[in-house]
Amino acid sequence: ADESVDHDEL
Amino acid sequence: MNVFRLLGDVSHLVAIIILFLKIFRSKSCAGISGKSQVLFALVFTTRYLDLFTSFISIYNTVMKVVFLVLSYATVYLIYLRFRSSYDSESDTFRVEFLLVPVAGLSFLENYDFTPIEILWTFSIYLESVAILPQLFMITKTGEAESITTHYLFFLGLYRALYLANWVWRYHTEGFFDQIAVVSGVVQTIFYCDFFYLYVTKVLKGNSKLTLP
Repeated sequence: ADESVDHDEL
Repeated sequence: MNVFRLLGDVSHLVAIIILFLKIFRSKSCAGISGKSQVLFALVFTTRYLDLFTSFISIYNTVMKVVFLVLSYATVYLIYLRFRSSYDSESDTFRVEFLLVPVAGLSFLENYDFTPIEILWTFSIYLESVAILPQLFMITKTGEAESITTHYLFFLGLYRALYLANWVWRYHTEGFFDQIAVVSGVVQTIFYCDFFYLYVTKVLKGNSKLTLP
């Protein structure tokens, strides 16, 4: 994967 | 950040603090499922690995650290400090029946087949079922102290508020996290029966929740 998934929630 | 998300996080924090203080002050973890608390510590550990890989905000980092510290502190109180009060005979839910399917599903259905992403997915799925040992314990003993029910209420309310947050985010920013939303719905459904009992019994002034 070239881009990690962004998880902005807790 | 919207009001539902903020209230959800506050509710989550309140739940965890209520449980920690209940055990700490009474020096007893009677009626509390140590298994559920270990699962929640595992949930936070596998979800917040991104503390080391990406910075989102001071708020995000502080909350993650607080959740991690409090969850491990609670496990410590139950299994070490106040171990003699731990009701292991009533805490008999077989957690492997949760862990194995959840682990399997997180390999099959995720956003990215990388270790950190699979662990994040695992944490989302596991969180949705992590309370089951606690609910099972209450069903088995047929009662719960009111302070325990306040803990469960805020813990359930947190994910319900996140559902409102996801509806809000979908309409305002087009954000849609399918894994989190589906798991969040499942998680909230598990609390519905409890919410009903909480409102009809505990809030009407009963000192403890007794099952019919």
